[in-house]
Amino acid sequence: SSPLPLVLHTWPFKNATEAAWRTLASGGSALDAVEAGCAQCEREQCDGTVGFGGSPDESGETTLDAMIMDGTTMDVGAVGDLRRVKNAVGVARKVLEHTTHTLLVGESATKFAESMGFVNEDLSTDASRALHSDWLAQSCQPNCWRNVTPDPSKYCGPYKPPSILKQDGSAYKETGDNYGHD
Amino acid sequence: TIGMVVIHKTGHTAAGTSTNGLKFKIPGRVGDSPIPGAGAYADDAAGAAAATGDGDIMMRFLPSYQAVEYMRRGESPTVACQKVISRIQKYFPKFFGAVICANVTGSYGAACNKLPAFTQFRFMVSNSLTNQPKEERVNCI
Repeated sequence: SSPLPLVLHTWPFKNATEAAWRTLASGGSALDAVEAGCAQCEREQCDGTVGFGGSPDESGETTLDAMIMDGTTMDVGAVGDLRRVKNAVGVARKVLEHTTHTLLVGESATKFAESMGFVNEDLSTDASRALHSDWLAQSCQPNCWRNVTPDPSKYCGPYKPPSILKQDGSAYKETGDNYGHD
Repeated sequence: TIGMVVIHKTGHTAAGTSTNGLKFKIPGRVGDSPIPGAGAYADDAAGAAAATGDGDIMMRFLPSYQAVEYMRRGESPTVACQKVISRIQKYFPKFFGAVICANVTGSYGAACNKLPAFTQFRFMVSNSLTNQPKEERVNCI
């Protein structure tokens, strides 16, 4: 219902919209605009769910996922579980431009990023460290485990599947419904 | 998560995402955002879409790919997004998630899964009719 060009994205991150629009206005491609908009959010840590210093994993580390896709060539670049590099969508763009791959993940994605000139730096902040220590203080609740012991809805790990425990004949017996979530 | 789609005035499309994922995830967990067809998808022949929400669930349905395929068959962006949400609802009625869709003429829409604490989804639009970025809302279904 509206003429082109169009920038559309999730959540009210207005600066990201502006960054993408500015890129188009200055002659950038659609791909350039997507990269600029997402990178703006990475810098600004949009609502704590984008960029460094948010959503720590169980070990307290922030890791990043990003992708970028060119709808004209169907070229895609993506990184998953990217560690210690802030500009995830920038690395995804390098995967698109400098490899024939689509998705690079984890520590090796970090090595690739370093080879492309990205800085290796700690993605944790006081905020993400505080989130993690609060989580530990609340018996690691919520978490993403099920069908393990000890009861993940009550205790921190490390966790084991019940079958391993049974094999080593431990006295611990599974009792009742220990899923603890939907 | 930010999921973004851009339709250039020439009709070229692009899509992308960036996120730090789920809080307190098991180390090594990757969500839907970096997976083409899940976090985002774009095709000049049909349009582009992007998703946000519980990636562990949403990626199983390749929501952005599915939305583009609905638009390829002529659905409006809003209906395309709604049909994707409905598909996931059947299996996971309480999932947290939303999808944005745009076709190559610049029409756009969004849809989300209604939960007690999530009844509206907010997204941003900028096009040649809005002289500045505009926040829009959609009621979840």
